[in-house]
Amino acid sequence: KIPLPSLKRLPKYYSIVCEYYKEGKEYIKSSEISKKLDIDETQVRKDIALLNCAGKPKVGFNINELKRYLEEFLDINNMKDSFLIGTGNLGLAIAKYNGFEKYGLNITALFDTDPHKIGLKVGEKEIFHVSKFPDLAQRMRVKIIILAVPREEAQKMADIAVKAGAKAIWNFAPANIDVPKDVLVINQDLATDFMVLWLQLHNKDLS
Amino acid sequence: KIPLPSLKRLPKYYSIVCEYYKEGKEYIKSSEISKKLDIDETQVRKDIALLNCAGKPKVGFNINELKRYLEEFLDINNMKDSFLIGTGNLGLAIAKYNGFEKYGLNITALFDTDPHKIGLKVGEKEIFHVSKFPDLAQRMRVKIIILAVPREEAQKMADIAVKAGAKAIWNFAPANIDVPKDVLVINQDLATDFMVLWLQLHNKDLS
Ligand SMILES: NC(=O)c1ccc[n+]([C@@H]2O[C@H](COP(=O)([O-])OP(=O)(O)OC[C@H]3O[C@@H](n4cnc5c(N)ncnc54)[C@H](O)[C@@H]3O)[C@@H](O)[C@H]2O)c1
Ligand SMILES: NC(=O)c1ccc[n+]([C@@H]2O[C@H](COP(=O)([O-])OP(=O)(O)OC[C@H]3O[C@@H](n4cnc5c(N)ncnc54)[C@H](O)[C@@H]3O)[C@@H](O)[C@H]2O)c1
Repeated sequence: KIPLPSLKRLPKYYSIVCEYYKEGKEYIKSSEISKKLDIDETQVRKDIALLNCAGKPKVGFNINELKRYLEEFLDINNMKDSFLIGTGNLGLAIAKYNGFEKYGLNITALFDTDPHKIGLKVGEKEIFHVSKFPDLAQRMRVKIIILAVPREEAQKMADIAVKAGAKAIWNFAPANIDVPKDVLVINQDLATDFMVLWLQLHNKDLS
Repeated sequence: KIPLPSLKRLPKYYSIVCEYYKEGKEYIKSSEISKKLDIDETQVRKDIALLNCAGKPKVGFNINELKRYLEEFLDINNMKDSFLIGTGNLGLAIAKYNGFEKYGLNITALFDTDPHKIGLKVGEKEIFHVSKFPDLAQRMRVKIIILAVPREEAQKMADIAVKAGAKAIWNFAPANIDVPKDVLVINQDLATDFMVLWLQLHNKDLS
């Protein structure tokens, strides 16, 4: 088992390795990764060691090799399907974003209650009425649900998702949703990310 | 100076403490915080100790006291103004989101190039033409800029922001932007957050 803090960093290493790969670079040092992410260099080495990928002293890690190890770990070649509920400004921005492809993440269908939106397409993805969600989620065995609905709708939609077999909910609505123990909920709050930026800018010296 | 990993966690503690405060609870244990965030309990204690806030053994931290210490640290009562450039789906979702208020974060004005959007209002905030940005940023001494423009516009807008006195850029565009050393850039990538969710769901056992 990989510790959670390492799990959170490995996708970021992959992003950086992909950039170096695109630029045709052959090697990358753990110091280069640690500088880009403003983290401790020994931490980078420890994380990569978890993948059993060895570097060369003074030279660093071979880009092709590290990329392959990371792709295996992130299971890049396996499409990770998900459904998105709520196609307002946030839902549409997520549905349109092509940054998910690099990790093999795929939002296959969108759902809403607004009759004006049903049948519209965002790229290849179609907006279905939310009443079609349970049947489609079960038939296509989709386990990851993205919730971009208003706060007051979040719990209700989470219940429907869990009943239809969801195992993970990525929740953007500012609401605490209750789910059974075997369902993972990640509450995404961009406000917390913004606050962290502000703190770094003012890196408070509390002494 | 507070270490960066602790800086990233403290706003999340504040979110949880605010919930307990709203529910009228008197105390909170570090184990309760660690369970909600799936992190190590001793880490929570170490972080809170950085604020010089002491808990009572077996009882936990007094909610009012911990909330006050966190608010002082996060400088909650000091409004943190920012400008947002790019009012497409993502920009509008960010501008509309009321989750920023709890940290005293305030997006005071929005900017775009699309003539159909100029003059529109999102709540109290007005969309100005981007040509007005340098003058307004300098006059209002706004140091934090949120970039929600297409990839190919990101560097150009970052240059304009830096020239107008920006000290931190919260960048959503999938582009590496170059800025002087004294300017902080945080690249936000929701795809990385999504990938971390998937990894937690499948918590790979690499042994
Ligand atoms: N966590 C964050 O960082 C963050 C950032 C921005 C917005 N938000 C939140 O995300 C949510 C969406 O934001 P937005 O700006 O897109 O809002 P929005 O009002 O523009 O969109 C909401 C959409 O959900 C649809 N909807 C309502 N009830 C539904 C239901 N039961 N099933 C399916 N669809 C339903 C509406 O028709 C609409 O299309 C809000 O709760 C907002 O507070 C969170
Ligand atoms: N990092 C992430 O997690 C993430 C998630 C979603 C979207 N995105 C990215 O965020 C950006 C915005 O996404 P969107 O869905 O809102 O796109 P969009 O096309 O809907 O909106 C872009 C907006 O920017 C405006 N614009 C273009 N050039 C401008 C300039 N020079 N100055 C000011 N405004 C300008 C356009 O008029 C439009 O209103 C894109 O680059 C997208 O790839 C990132």
